[in-house]
Amino acid sequence: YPLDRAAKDEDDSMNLVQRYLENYYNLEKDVKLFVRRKDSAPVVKKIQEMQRFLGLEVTGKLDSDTLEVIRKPRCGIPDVGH
Amino acid sequence: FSTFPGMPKWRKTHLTYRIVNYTLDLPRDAIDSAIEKALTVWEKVTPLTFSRINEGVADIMIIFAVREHGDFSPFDGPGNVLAHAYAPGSGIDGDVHFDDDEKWTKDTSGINLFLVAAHELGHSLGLQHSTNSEALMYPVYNKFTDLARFHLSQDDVNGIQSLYGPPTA
Repeated sequence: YPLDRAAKDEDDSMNLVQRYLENYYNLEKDVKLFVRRKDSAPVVKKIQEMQRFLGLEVTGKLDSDTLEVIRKPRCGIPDVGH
Repeated sequence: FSTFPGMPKWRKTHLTYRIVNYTLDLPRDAIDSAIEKALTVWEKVTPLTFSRINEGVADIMIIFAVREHGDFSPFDGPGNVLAHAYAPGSGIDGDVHFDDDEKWTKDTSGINLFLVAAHELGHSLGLQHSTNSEALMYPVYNKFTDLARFHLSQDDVNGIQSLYGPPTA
């Protein structure tokens, strides 16, 4: 049971990150963040872009600091204009 | 700081605003006061002035809404997105929308209406998000802001004055 719970929490976090990158950093909706891909470069690039904008350490990884900022309330205007 | 693509800005210095509806989270006078205070933040550092109208179409129409609310940019329920606003222009442009699924408060026990209004009105006047985490135009809500000592950062001032210049003497 705890293992299932942890897996669900992780899924929820991943969905949140996916939506965050789509909404604010123009991650293409057909790029699935959490399917193992041969080429993870577009996703890593978007995570780096987000970390750079938010003044976080630019690692390209979803570390705890990055996830913490993603969970904070924010304005709905995208950071990257169309 | 940054501005919207094409640097849209108001071509007049006197703007009207209208509070079209109210959240039930706060008394009406508290909402009126938060919006007025948020406008004053920008009024102090620009030649812009604002006056309120209660009927008709204002330059800046302010609404509280939930989920889909007619602009194809639905709110997302409690948390995450708090509000959004449109760059200067006619029609929906310049307008401010607050997500009424948030708990709006006068203090920081919930989401402080003044802080979010001041940020959104920055968009209404032409500022995009800043990458400076000290700036009002940084896109992440900071519940630790000292409301009693609130002031715009130099980054916000530089941004808005790049569009409108300093206040007239």
